[in-house]
Order: sequence, then C-alpha cells, then structure tokens
Amino acid sequence: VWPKPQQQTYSETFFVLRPTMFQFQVVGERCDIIDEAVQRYYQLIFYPGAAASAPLAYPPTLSVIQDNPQF
Amino acid sequence: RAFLDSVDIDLKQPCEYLPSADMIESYNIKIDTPDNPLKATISSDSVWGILRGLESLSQLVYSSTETGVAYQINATEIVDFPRFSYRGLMMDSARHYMPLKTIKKMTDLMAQNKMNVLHWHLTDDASFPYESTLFPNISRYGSFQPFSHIYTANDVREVIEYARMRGIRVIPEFDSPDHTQSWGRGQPKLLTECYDDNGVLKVPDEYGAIMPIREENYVFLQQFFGEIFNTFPDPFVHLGGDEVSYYCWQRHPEIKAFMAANGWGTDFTKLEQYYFDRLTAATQEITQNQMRYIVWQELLDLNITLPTGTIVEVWKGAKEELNFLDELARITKYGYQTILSSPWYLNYISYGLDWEKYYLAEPLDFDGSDEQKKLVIGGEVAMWSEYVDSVSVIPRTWPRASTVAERLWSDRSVNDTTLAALRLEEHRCRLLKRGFMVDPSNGVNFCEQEWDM
Repeated sequence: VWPKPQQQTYSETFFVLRPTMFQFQVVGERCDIIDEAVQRYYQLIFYPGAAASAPLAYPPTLSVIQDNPQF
Repeated sequence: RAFLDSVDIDLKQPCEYLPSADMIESYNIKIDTPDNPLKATISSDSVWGILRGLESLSQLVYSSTETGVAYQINATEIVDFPRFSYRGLMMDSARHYMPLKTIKKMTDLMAQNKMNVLHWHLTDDASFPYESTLFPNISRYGSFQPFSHIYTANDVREVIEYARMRGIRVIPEFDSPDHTQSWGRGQPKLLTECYDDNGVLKVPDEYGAIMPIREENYVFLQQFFGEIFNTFPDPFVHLGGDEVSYYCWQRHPEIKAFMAANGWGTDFTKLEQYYFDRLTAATQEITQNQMRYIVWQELLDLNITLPTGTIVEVWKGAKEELNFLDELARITKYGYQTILSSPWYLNYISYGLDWEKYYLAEPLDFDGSDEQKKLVIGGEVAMWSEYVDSVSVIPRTWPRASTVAERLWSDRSVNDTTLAALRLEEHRCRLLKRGFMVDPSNGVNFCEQEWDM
C-alpha cells in the first residue's frame, strides 16, 4: 500500500474476489460520500481503467459496468 | 481460503459534510483476522477515515499469474493514521489555464495518494480566470479568454464537490498585494501607477502592486474576499504575500507623502504591514472573524505580524544559503503553524532518478523544541505552471508527488529509498492501470499494463 500504513500485518492465506458477486456492505452510518465512494472503489478494483476510457460516463453506475459486454 | 464476496463498511459516527483542518482520517482494515474470521471490514470513526481505508483496500487487491486468479486479497490487518494533518498539492491555474477535467484527474490522484488539501493558486500576474460574481470585469479583462479560459461559479462548485467526495479540502489562493497585474485591467485604480525616478508617470499601462493607501481598494478587497469566503467552504484562504516589489510604491508621490506623514521614512515593510493589517481587518469584519489565513514565508521574513492562527508556508531554502530547516526553526519560534513546500517544487524537472531527494526531505529535521515541531502541520507539493499545462501536469507531478505523500502520511522511520523504490514502481504501474498518464519512476522497468496497450 502506498503511502505505507502505520501498521500492517498479513498472511499468505488469500481470498478470491468475484466482480459479479462482490459488494461493499455499509453496516454503519451512511451518506452520499460513502455511497459514491463504494461505487468508485468497486470500479477502481475491478475495472481500473474504465474511468479513462470513453464513451462511459464517469463515474458509471454498477449496472452500466455489469451490463457492458466489454467487461 | 474462500471467496470474499463482501467488505463491511463500518462508519461509527455520523458523516461530516465537509473535510476540515482537524478531520479524523484514521481507519482499520481487518480481513480474516482472528477476531474477524472469514470476514472483511473497514472501520473508522470518520467518513474521511473510511475513504482512506477504501483506498488502501483497493490497493490490497491484486491478480496473480501463479494462481491464474484475476482478483485476490490476502488476510490482512491494517491500523493506519496520518503523521501530518496537512498534506497538500498546490496547483497553479494562472500561468496556464487548467481545464476542469485536468483538475479532477489531479484530485483523483491526490485521493489515491491520501493527500487532503488542494491549494488552488487561481490567479497571478498572467491571468485571472476566477469569474467573480461581484466583479465579473476582472476575469472579463484579466483572463486569457473570457468565455473559455475562466472558472465560473458552477465550475468552482464542481471542483469543491469533487474534492469533498474524496475528503479533500480546497483552499483558494488570491495572492496579493503583488502578483496582481491581471486584476488591474478589470478593476481600475486598484494597482499603483508607476512613476520613474524623476517623478514622471510612466507609460499608462505600467503598474505595480495593489495601491495600499487608496481607501476604495479596501472596500473592493472586503467585498471580493467576502465573496470568496462564501464561495469556498473552507475557512482558510491563502493570501499570498510573496515577492512584493516596492519599486512603484517607492516612486508614487501620494505614497511618499503617506510614508512621510506616518514617519515611516523609507521602510516600505511598514507599508506592507499596513496593507495586511487593513486587508485582514476588512476580511475579519465581513466574515465575522471566521476567515483564517495562509501566507507565504516572506511576510515573516519581513517581520510583518499576522493574525493569530495564520499558517505560514515555507517555500524558500531549497537552493539558497538559508536552509528551509533553519526557516522552519525560525518561524515556529514565533509560534506560527507552518507548512513546508521548499523541497517539493516539482515543476523543476531533471532527467533521471530524482524522487529520492523528495522522499528524504524531512520536515521535522530542524533544531527546535517539541512545541515548535508540533507547529509543523504538514507540507505540500508545488506545481507552478509557467512551463506546464494540461498536457504535462500529470506526468510531471506523478508519481514524484507520491513520494511526498508518503513522507507526510507514513511514520518518520519509513525513509529507506531502496525499500521504497519497488513499492513506488508498483504504485506507478497501479496509477497507470487506473488510467493516469504518470511518468516512470526508476528508469528501466515495465508495467504489466502499459499506457495505450
């Protein structure tokens, strides 16, 4: 991670993420900043270059991404 | 171990609407930890911490050619918080106009490096692209092109909102009393007419800094900065104050008479003090004492006193004899909060490996008490735009600014350039993959996904 976190530990155990199944679940307080951010980071994680490529509107909605055969 | 199909976002306190100087940005990430088995959670007391945590989480996901799996993430625990509260980037949109799209990309890159202040150097001698509601003539006559090369009220709102969504404050700079040539065309009598040594008025279009003894100018400045305070939600405004030339002040007959009447002799720092006293009094009055200031270091160098709570930005000393560390020691001795930008003028370019010097510049490496060091609240990258525009600003800034971002966020002990080099290279490839045209950092290398590949 950049910038380097103050403390980070990890193990070799890993999980697999599936774009079609993955979601952020807001379990605490929520607001527009969180709602937009989870959408933005979903895109950054699974379709990182999508923001830069036309003709998608930025930020595209999840359904736009999932329904787009390019992905 | 399993599929990870969800990450919990656990914000423990209600959302704040705007990022602020004292916002909390700490967060925790737990992915399959002993107390959170088979689950993933980002938690924070603040929405800004959640944003920083989401950024970290996004960087933990990777693809592996070994497993053939496109997206995987290791069991991880992160406890994280910033070392400095002010981690800025100064963007100059006056020497070259920066389109909104470019400003937004820069803001995205800031967020992806956990920077939190966009210092928007909006105006300078060259142009005045900010379209004032109260004084539209200034940009009409002072911008490069009044219909295309301006920032309307909507544009400004858009930038502020875009930054707010990413936990980034927008602090505008309206540098004065000098660096104001572009203000004068649309605001007659604002600037000081320039006389020659024989007391003859020079050609009519030659002006100096803002005319500091004309009462109407303070009425204008009060209204103008009142508008700025209502437009930009952050209470801090950068007032500039750098590189004030006294040439035209020294030769103006009315100013000479004013100086004599006040018994100031030829000490024009007294007149500059008078200007800032009047400016800050006027802005305090119209904002009901809510406006806060940032200024460039010259005001302190000239022993000009400033309102309590003013932040001083140290920008000199990267090359000069006076080291910026000495300057930090001097300014914090006066009790001012300070931000450092001297070592991080990234608009100066060089060929080859240059990021190490940015990475190693340490803001607390000066001789001073613990109390003095607490007054250093952070620093900022500066990207002046005389020789940079929207073509080159992103590759010239990034990933070099990333090294400053790590200096200001991470623990002081994180300062090994050998260890940083590969991580920086990986980060550069990540930014490239995300669609940003960022420069290579370490010479010979490759990214799995090259630009335009």
